[in-house]
Amino acid sequence: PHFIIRVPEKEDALCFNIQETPGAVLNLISDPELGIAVNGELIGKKEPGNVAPTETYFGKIGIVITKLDVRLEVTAQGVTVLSGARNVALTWQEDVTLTEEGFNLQVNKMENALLSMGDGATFIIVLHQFRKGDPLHRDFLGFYTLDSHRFSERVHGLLGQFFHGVDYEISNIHKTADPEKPDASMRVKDSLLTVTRGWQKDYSKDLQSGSRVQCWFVHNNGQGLIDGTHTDYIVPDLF
Amino acid sequence: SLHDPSDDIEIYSVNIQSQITSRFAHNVITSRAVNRADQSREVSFDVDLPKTAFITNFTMVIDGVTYPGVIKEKEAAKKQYEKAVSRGQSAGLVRASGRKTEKFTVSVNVAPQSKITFELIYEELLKRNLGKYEMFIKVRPKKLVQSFQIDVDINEPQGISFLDAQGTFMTNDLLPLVHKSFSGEKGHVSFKPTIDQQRSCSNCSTTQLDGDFTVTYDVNRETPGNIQVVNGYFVHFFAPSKLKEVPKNIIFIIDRSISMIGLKMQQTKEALLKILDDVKEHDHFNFVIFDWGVEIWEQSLVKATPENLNRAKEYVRNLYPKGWTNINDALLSAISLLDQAHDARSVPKRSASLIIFMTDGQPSTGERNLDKIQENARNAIRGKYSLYSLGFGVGVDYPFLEKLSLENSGVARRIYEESDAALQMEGFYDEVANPTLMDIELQYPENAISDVTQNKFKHYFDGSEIVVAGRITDNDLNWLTADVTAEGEEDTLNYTHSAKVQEESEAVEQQQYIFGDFTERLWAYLTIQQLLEKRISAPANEKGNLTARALALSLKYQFVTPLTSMVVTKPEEKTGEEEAMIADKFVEGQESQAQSSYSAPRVGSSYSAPRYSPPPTSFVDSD
Repeated sequence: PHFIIRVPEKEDALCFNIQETPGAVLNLISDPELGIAVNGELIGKKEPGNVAPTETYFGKIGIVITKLDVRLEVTAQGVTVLSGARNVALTWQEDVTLTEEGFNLQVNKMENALLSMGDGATFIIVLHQFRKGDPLHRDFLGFYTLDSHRFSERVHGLLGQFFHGVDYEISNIHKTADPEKPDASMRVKDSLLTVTRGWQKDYSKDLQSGSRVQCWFVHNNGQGLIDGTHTDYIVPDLF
Repeated sequence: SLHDPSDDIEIYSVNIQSQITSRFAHNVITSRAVNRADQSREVSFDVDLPKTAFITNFTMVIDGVTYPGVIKEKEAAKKQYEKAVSRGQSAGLVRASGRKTEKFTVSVNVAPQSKITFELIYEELLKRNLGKYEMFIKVRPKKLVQSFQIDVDINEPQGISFLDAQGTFMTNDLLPLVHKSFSGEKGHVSFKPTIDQQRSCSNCSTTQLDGDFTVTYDVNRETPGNIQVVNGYFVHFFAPSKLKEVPKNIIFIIDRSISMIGLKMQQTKEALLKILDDVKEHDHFNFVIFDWGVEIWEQSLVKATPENLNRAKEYVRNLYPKGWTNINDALLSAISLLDQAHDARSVPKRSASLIIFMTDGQPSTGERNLDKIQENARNAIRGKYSLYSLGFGVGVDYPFLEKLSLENSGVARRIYEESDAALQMEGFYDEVANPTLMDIELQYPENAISDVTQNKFKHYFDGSEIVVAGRITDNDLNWLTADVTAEGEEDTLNYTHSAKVQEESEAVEQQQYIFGDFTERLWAYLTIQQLLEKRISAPANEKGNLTARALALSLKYQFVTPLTSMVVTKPEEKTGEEEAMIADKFVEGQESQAQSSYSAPRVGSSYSAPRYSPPPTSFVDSD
C-alpha cells in the first residue's frame, strides 16, 4: 500500500510504500489514551504461482474503540460492527447510517464508509472495486483520516506517528533519468535520506479517478522516516 | 398544462384569471380541449400552484355534464377514496413538485369528438417580502393553444406604487406581449400570445411557453398602517417604512457534523462569507459551531467592526466537517451567549437578538430526545430571542426544526441542496437582516371585535408586512380603531389607525364585482394558517381544539388544507362506474418523504456522496 502523509505547514506531502506478504497485519493507528486502534490486513494480486506478490493492498481494516467496546471489520464485502454482544453486518450494496452512542457510521453504497467518533476523529474507508472476474486484481480498501489532531500525544502507528506533524528539510534537489522525478536529500528524524519526487492518488474525493498528490517518496518501506522499521508495525491479528 | 401524447387532442383555450384584492389572490385556471380522434383519448390537466395556496374548487365538464370536486373532512374523503382504491383505481391528485409549488393533476378519458373543460380555483394571501408582493404562475401548456391568456387584475385600496411582470420564458418577441398598467387602486397585467407567437420556431409545432410568470407590485404607504373593513370583517396591514434599523445580535449556529462534508459545507461557507459582508457595524455576532461538541468562536458576542468581520471570515474559511450532531448543546450554548451579553450589557439595550440555526441532520449525540431538546430551548429562550432554523437537504427532520422555531418566535425554512443553496441562505438572511421594530402589538376595541388573528409579533423586518384580520361584532360600530405599540431603535412607538366602518364598506361595494367576501375569506385563510401553525407547537390537550377550529373553517370556506381533501369524481368509461380521486394539501413534513427516493434503511442524519472534502491529514491507499 501507498502511505501519504500530508504536511500542511510545508504545503507538501511525504509518501512511502510498505510491502509485506499477504496476510500480514499492519498497525496504522494506535492511541492508548483514546483507546483507538486501526489495523489493516494485506492482500496481494491474484498472481498464480507467485507466492509473494510484490504489490499488496489492504483487504481488511479492523478498528477497535475500546472505550465503547466497539470493533469494526471492513472488507470489500461489507462492514461488520461488533458492539458489545451486538453484531451488525452491513453490505456495500446500500446507503446506511448507523448511529450508536459514541460513534456514527455512514456507509455510502459502493463508495465509502465514514466513521466518526466521539472525540471528533473521522475515518473514511474507500472501496476500490474491479470488474467481476478480473484475472489479476482483487477489490481492496483505502483508509483516510480527518481531524487527526484530535488524537492524543501518545498516538502511534504507521499513520498515527505523523498525526502531530513531522519536521523535515529538503535540499540538494537534482535531476535524474526521469525529468519528472528528481531526487533530493531529506533530513528527517536524525537521518539523511535520498528521496524522489513523485505523486500518489487521493481517492477520498473522487473514487473514479482520484486526485494527484505530489510528494517526496521515501524508499525502502519508509525506512528512516518511520520510527523503527516497518516490521515493528506487524501485529498478530486484526483486533 | 394540458396535454396528451398524440396530436388528436386540440387545446383551444387556456385561460388564467387572477384577481388580487388587498393582497388576497383568487386564481381561476380554465382549460378547454376537444378530442378530434375517432376513439377515446386520455387527457391530463396539470397545474403547479404555490404551496401557500389553498385549492377551493375544481370542476370538469365533459360533454355538458359537470363533475364537481367536493371538499370534505380528510377522514370522510379517505373512506370514499379508499372504496375507489380497493377497486384498483385512481391515485392522489396533488403532490409536491418543487421548492415553492405543489402539483395538481387530473387525467380523464375523453370520448371521440367530445369536449372537456377543466377549471381549478385556488386562493392565497400574498406575502410582502423585501418591499414587494410576488405572485407567480407556472406556465407550461406543452402544446400550442388556440387561445392562451393570462389576466391579472389587482385592486389595492391603498393605491399601487409599482407593478411589474416577468416571465422566465420571455424572448424578445414575447416581451412586448406583456401588457402592464396601473393607476390609483387598479392594476392590470395581461399576456396573450397568438398560436404563432407561442411557437418555439416559425414552423415548429412545439411551444416556447414554459416557465414562471411572475407579477410583482407594492402599494402606497402614506401611513404606516391601513385598515380595510368589508362586510363585517376587517384586515389591518401594518408596514411602517423609513424607520431606523434596530441593531441585531446574531448567533449563527452551524452544523459541521460529517454529513455536511462536500458541497453542503462549501455552500454554507460561501453563504456565511456573503452574509458577513452584509452585517452592519452596529450589530453584534458570534458563531457556535457544533459537531460532537460545541466550539464557540469568541467568548462573547463581538461588534461587527471591519477587523472582527475579517477575523470571522478567516474562521469560516477554516471550518471543516467532522463528528456527529449535538444539537442540544449547540442551542443552549447560543442562548447562553445571548443571556450573558444582555446581562453584561455588552449589547445595546434596544437590540433584536436572533439565533440562526443551520443543520442538515438530526441529533446523533448528546441529548437525542427531540421533545427534550425543544423543551430545553423553549425554557432557556423564554420568549426573549427569535430562533430561525434552516434545514439543509432531504435527511433533515424538518417538522422538528419547524416546531423548534415556531415555539421561539421564529420560522423554519428548507434549504434545497442544489447549486444555489448559498443564495437561498443569503436570501433568508436578507429577510431578517433589517429589523426596525420589536415587540409589536396591535390592539383593537375588545368589545367590538372577535376572532382576531395573531396580533403580537416579536420583530418587524423592513420590507415585510404584518397582517391582522378579525370580525366586527358590534353592528353599531362606526369607526374601527387600532392602537399599535412597538419598540423602535430609540424609543417606544405608538401608532393609531382607524377606518370608518360604513363608509369603507360602501366604498368597497364598488369593487364587489370582484368578489365581495374577500376580506372574510382572507380572514379565514389567515386564521386557518395560524391555527395549523399553532397546532405544530401546541401541547396535546390544546391540539384537538385547534384542529377542530381549523377544520370547521376549512369546511365552511371550502379550502383544501392539511385537514380536508377534495374528492373529484370522474366517469369511468368501461364499467360505467364513477371513479373517485382525491386532492390533498401537501405539508412540509410529508414532502420530504414524498421526495425522498431512499429505499435503504437510514437511521440518523443523511449523507450524500462527497464531492468536495478538506485535505485529509494522512492516508493509505493503492491504485
